Amino acid sequence: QEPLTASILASAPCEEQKQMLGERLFPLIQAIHPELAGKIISTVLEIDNSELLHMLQSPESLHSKVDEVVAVLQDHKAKEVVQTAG
Amino acid sequence: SNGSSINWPPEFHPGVPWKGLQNIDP
Repeated sequence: QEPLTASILASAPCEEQKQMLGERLFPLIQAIHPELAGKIISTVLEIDNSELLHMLQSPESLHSKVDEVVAVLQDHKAKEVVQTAG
Repeated sequence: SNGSSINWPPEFHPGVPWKGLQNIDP
């Protein structure tokens, strides 16, 4: 599979660009966090496409962002549990 | 629905069109 570049991405319709990035990010993130991959990707897709492209090319950047998002998701879940418990 | 947003955010699945978080209420 050829690398996803900014020019390839730019040639796609706006609504498909996030989809393309998500498809490429999925196996990478699934390898790090299999259980949370879907939620992590839905969260990181809110980031600028240029940064997402950088994450595809830089494992360090990808791991850093994944750690950040996992912390946010776990914090969100913890708050929901507290609210649900009253 | 049980009225809880504990399952938010929605999950991205390969092959399923992604419409973004803004289009989905928590």
